[in-house]
Amino acid sequence: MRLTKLKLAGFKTFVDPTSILTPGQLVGVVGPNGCGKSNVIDAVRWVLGESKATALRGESMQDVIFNGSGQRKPVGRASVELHFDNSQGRASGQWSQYAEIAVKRVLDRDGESSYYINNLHVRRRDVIDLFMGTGLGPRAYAIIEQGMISRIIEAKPEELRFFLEEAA
Amino acid sequence: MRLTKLKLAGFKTFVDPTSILTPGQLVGVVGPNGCGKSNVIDAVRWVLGESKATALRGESMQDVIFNGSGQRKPVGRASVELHFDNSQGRASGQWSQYAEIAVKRVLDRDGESSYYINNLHVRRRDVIDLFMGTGLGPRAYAIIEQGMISRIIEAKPEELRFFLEEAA
Amino acid sequence: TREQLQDTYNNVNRQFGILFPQLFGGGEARLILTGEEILDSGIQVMAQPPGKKNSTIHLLSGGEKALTAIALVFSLFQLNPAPFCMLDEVDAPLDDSNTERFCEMVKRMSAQTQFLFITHNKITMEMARQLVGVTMQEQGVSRVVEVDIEEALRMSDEAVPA
Amino acid sequence: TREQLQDTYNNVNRQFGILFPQLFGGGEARLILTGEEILDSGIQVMAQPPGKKNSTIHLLSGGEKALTAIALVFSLFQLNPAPFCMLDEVDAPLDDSNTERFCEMVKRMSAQTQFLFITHNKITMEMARQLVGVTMQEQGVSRVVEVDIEEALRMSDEAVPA
Ligand SMILES: Nc1ncnc2c1ncn2[C@@H]1O[C@H](COP(=O)(O)OP(=O)(O)OP(=O)(O)O)[C@@H](O)[C@H]1O
Ligand SMILES: Nc1ncnc2c1ncn2[C@@H]1O[C@H](COP(=O)(O)OP(=O)(O)OP(=O)(O)O)[C@@H](O)[C@H]1O
Ligand SMILES: [Mg+2]
Ligand SMILES: [Mg+2]
Repeated sequence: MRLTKLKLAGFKTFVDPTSILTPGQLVGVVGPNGCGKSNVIDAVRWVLGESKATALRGESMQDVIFNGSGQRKPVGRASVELHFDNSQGRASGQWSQYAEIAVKRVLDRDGESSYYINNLHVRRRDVIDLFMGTGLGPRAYAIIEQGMISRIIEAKPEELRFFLEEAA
Repeated sequence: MRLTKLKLAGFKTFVDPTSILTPGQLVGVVGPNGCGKSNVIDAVRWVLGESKATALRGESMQDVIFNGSGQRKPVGRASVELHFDNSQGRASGQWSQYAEIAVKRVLDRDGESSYYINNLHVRRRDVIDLFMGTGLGPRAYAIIEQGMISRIIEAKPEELRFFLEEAA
Repeated sequence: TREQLQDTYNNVNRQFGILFPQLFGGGEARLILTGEEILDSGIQVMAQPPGKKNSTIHLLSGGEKALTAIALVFSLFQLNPAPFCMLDEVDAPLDDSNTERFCEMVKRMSAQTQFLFITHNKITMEMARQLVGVTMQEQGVSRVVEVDIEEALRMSDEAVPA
Repeated sequence: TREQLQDTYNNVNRQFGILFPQLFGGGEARLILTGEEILDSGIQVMAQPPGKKNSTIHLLSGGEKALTAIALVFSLFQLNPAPFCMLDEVDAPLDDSNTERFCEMVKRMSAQTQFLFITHNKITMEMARQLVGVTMQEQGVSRVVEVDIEEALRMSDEAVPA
């Protein structure tokens, strides 16, 4: 289940529809301070079902929708889609038969989030189940946020247990 | 009151008596991970009166005393001395008449800390008063520990007030 | 269940014992259960960089802590490789020789797991097979461009236009 | 006393408004009192990097946060210069162009205040008038040597002997 493409629109600083292709196994992301690198990681965690705004550095979930800049007005919708190569059929349950899996999340300013897998409307729970036990939930060990690496081992012993349970 | 010299002995990884001369205004400290750079900052905060072991990354204050290494045995005493150039007489109170001020703190494994100013035995309070209001207390804004810089502005509004009061 | 958790704990602990010396060029590390019964006990990390005495992780330096945490995360990975791994400037506290050992390990693990890593460090950029540049030519708006290593280094130099 | 605190607040806020755009190459920032009465109110930071909308500091990036915090600390300094200032790898999250502006500012302030700074960053090393190298030729034991910039860069490469 390699990640092959990320598509963002209206998500934080990615106001224009943007595609990031990730064909290889070693992808470096570079750029000056404040240009949007960590926003890409926030986008991935959001699609995977993150439900706490503060975990995405916002106060409310609407803070992920592009909020305007010097020249641009705020927009009304944020959408992020991840494309996975599932040619080895490792995705769990009914999704194992598809060669490609596309997971999408959309949020309007005045509404709730909606989730899609291969363009079928699903519940948040279905997205969580798809990645269950792979270390790839919204807050599991496979995604390390900026500044968090050392806090993993400074965590209280009970918190370290949570990581172990996720890997079990 | 420029810092002209630091003398450490038995303090964390500085087991042998070590002098660091700092003649200039711009002093860079470099070296590989784990070699003892942040221990120098801990030494300065310790001399200035830091009384919480956890603020120096230890569990008890005895953790500042050299605890042994592959080839060396633990020692029984830690001592750090800071030398200041006070030729402009800016130190407060009775100390303004001295051209040089030396502040020292010594700790034995089985005892209490003792403080000295120009080799006169003083109380911890006297060291704190010497630097009062200069931003140089054990935890004031003039010493920024590793990893702490961003936490200063993420601090709660009441904590930011503390910094302001120190500068007042 | 209990056996599963005990198995996972034993495996992660073994892996941690293997990866830590590889990242540090020596030394040893292990996990310790804080209670008798695995189902309700916490986990503590003991780490001993080469040539140092065993210490609780609080005494470790900034770089030593980051590298120990990387060893632990990668141990979890070895056990149960996730589809991909995203790292946001985990190399920031590392000196050059630790950064090189970190890159060596990531390259080895990339045979099984895809890595996306954000970095400002030239040594880490050099291990990338593909470099994605994020810029803000238009203020406040992110755009993505393909870059090579020379351009990537220049980007870090380029201020976000004032 | 109340007047003193009000004076300090006004001065720090004014300085913050001057230093922030110097460090960011534009934009603006200020402090905000959370209550009516200065004697018991908290202080919040509002920061707007160039070309962005004003935001609470939580939305800022890692580098933007560090640079904003540096501007605030230096504002306190301008008001009441301490005998010296010690900085432990505050430049770690900064890209090259922000590191250069940070160094410019430290050099300007060094006319009044002595700076001791720990760094792994070549640009920051270059602003030092004196470089103190800390090594561990003997495992677990720190020693201090005078170094020049070439040696300093080599030190970061030198692993602590395994
Ligand atoms: N909803 C939003 N609309 C517009 N801009 C936003 C939104 N949310 C966050 N931002 C902006 O995104 C920027 C932060 O981007 P990000 O954290 O991705 O930077 P970065 O590239 O990781 O930088 P660094 O190298 O400093 O870590 C901030 O300047 C913030 O104002
Ligand atoms: N009392 C002590 N006796 C012996 N060693 C100690 C003592 N206290 C701390 N140490 C050792 O000091 C080391 C940490 O040093 P320090 O934090 O100064 O490193 P550093 O040079 O700042 O590294 P980095 O670049 O990674 O931040 C640890 O390896 C720790 O084991
Ligand atoms: Mg970032
Ligand atoms: Mg350090």
